[in-house]
Amino acid sequence: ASFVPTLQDESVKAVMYLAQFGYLPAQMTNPNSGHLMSQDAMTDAIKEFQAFAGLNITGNLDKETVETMKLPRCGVKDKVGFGIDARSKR
Amino acid sequence: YALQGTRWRVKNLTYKISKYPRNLPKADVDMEISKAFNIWSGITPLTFTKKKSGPVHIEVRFENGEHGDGDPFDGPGGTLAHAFFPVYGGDAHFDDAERWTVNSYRGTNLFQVAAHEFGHSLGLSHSDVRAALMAPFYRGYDPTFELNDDDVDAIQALYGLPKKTNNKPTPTEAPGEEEDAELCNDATVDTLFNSAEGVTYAFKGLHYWKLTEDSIASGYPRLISKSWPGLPGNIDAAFTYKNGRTYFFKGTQYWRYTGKKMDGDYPKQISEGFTGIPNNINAAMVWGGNGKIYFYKGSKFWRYDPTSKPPVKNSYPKDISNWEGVPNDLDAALHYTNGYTYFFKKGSYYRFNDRTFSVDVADPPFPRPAGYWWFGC
Repeated sequence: ASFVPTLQDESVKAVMYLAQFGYLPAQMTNPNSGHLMSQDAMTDAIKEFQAFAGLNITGNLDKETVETMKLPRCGVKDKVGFGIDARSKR
Repeated sequence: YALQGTRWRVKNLTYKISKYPRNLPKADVDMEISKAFNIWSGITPLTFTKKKSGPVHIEVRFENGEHGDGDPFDGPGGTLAHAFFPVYGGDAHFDDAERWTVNSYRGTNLFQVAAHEFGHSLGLSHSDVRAALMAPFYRGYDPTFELNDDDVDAIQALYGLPKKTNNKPTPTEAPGEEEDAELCNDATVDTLFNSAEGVTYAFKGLHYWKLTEDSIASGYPRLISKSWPGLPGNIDAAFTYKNGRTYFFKGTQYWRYTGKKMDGDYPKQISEGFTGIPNNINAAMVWGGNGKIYFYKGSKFWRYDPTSKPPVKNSYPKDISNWEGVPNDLDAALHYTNGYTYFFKKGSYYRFNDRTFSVDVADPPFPRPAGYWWFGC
């Protein structure tokens, strides 16, 4: 099974969000790379985010998860799993 | 909590605000940023000094969109701010497109977000404890904001406890005879005051003690921040006025409490609430002789009468030497329930007789050790 981000708007936003905050590789947000992602990888990333945010761990993009992703928040990554969180300071 | 993995190797850090937001007065920004640093300095050995120019450890900037670090801001909502861990320089950037506010339920509270970001600047990652400051989501303005234990544990895992209380047992966890040791080894206090209910408290560093007639009550010390939510440690002075409100002073700010509940939006500036009184006072009290408030700093004192205009007469400040036998550079002043006025300095105290208007001549003479006579050491 594969997950094609461009098919569903909420899913696209979720992929962007999960990549931005360290739950998925940053390459997933590159529009030129044409990355496909397994459904398992997406489910695991959603589960990890749900666990961290104190939500019910369903692995699905349920309403609670989507709403949490819309909350104003800090831009620093929650997880540093894919590469080093090394934005250059100056 | 989660630690990023790096921390500052120096304790005395500097910062500057090199780019201010569009929608807040500079003075407000300065104050909120200072407060945000203070919540971390209050529970660690760290200090934060503001500089206006030159190199600093932590640079604070309000930016729009792409701003040079490869992590552009996204306009109102969404990402509010981000900061760099110590290894990457510690800078904190705030999205200038947000509506930054002070003491308001509207917009986004600058103090709370800044406090969070400075946690990153000091080496903390996001916590999965939802009530922690270091949780990644903004939870709205909290007028009684205080750090969660998770935040305290995190930052103290990196930098340890404040110098004065280093290596002491956590009082609420380990009550026992050891608790008195800090006050008995060095009876210097930050302040002493009577509550509206007639209880006398001694404050020192982050802790406080409830005094009994000749000693301290069992179960103390306790953490000031636990009992007076929102109040920092290392208080300069405190008193309870005849309106039943207790006022606490520290640096340029003061807080007002009814009992142990903060009365609305504090801290406020001493210069606003107590016109004519300087910052960084040494001691304060309500004197039984006339019910007026007296502030002490260095070799001077000020008399403050809230019912008069101006509340401080032009003839003030006056020399503390007018109070015969009372030294300069006091730590605390207290009008006690027995009618005497007591002055404290470096672990010793002086009993001032309001009728003779001088320190009593007694045997043993004053000053006497406060540890023995006040704290039951």
